[in-house]
Amino acid sequence: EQLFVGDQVLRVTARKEEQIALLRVLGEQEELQVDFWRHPNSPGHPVDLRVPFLNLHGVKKFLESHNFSYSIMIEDVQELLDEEKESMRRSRRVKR
Amino acid sequence: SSRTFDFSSYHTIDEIYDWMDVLVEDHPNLVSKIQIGQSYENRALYVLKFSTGGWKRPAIWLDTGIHSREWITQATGVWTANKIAKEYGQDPSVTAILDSMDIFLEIVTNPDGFAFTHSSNRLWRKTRSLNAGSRCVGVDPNRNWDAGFGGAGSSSNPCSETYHGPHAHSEREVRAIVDFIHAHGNVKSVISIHSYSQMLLFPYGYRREPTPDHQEMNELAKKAVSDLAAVFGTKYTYGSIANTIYMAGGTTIDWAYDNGVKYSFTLELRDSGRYGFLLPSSQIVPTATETWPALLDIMVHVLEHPY
Repeated sequence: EQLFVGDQVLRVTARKEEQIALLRVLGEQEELQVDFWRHPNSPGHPVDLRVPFLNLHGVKKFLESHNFSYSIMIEDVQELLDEEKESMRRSRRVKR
Repeated sequence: SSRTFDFSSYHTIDEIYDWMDVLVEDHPNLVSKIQIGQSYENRALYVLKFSTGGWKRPAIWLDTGIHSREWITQATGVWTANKIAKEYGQDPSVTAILDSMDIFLEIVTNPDGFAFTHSSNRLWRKTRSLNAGSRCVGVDPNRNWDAGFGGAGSSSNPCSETYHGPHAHSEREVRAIVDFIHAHGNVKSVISIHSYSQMLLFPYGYRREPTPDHQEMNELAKKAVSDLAAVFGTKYTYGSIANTIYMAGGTTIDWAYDNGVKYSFTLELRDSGRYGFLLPSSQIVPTATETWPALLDIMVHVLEHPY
């Protein structure tokens, strides 16, 4: 089972076309394993990307060095997944 | 039974498939389950058929879960199936639709991916087919259709989440729908449901030019998102895929439109702004509830505008 401990989802706003292009470049860097939840398309639209814990520093550095504004949408993906699993387990128990 | 089923919880594929049988048992004169094919890993591709009789009546196609990690869509599909069955004979719009048309609903459109999200990787999007010469598995089934296949917004890299596949309709899950809609020959509307950008979109995605039906689709979309927003205030945007989000080749609704299905729409269901694909189960019923009037608007429009 793949775990996502410490992975974060970042919400990035690109202000201009050049920044959209930069986000696409970020996505093409396979070693960073960025998973776009909302893809970069046009300026002003939020872009959501899940970043593995090990690559968080590098990705945030990239964003900051190119003056992106971003926020952390999900602090720890695994925590949410655990909650989801627990909720399903609870629901099944109640049913029985 | 369908009365005790927990619509406010996420469910596995087995639970959903079992529940389909219960729905059929509860509404034997309205609902049937048909198998339109098998997935790459040989899971059944089931479609619920809502019909009050007749032979190949004009039909509306709905699908949820083509991107397996978008769990709110399969859950909305389950709720919607139940709603359609419950409202026939009660709600005048649903009754009028089903007295003249059939509705087909595929709830788990990408069963291998969905099963994989439950067993191994909750965030899996694609199918599970092996790609020759690559360590990466799966094809994006919403880039695999024969409409601008391989164009902008899709990738030729099997490791990408938007990998379009080796050729159009290479994925069994896609091919099954293509064959079904072609064989049926009287599908008037295709509504493909995704999450989580809060949008109602229509063709084209693979080209920027408006379709000949752009104005009508735009007006219908405007009404649908307005009625959706009236429920809980959730704001949707609307427009063509290419002009609202991005250019995307090989999508479901572009294929449908290019193959004569005029009323082709895709929905991007809600996010609270905090959870993305991990929308808590407490939001399933609110999401499905607000989506219903939008779906009904489209279905009623299809009924009232035969072509």
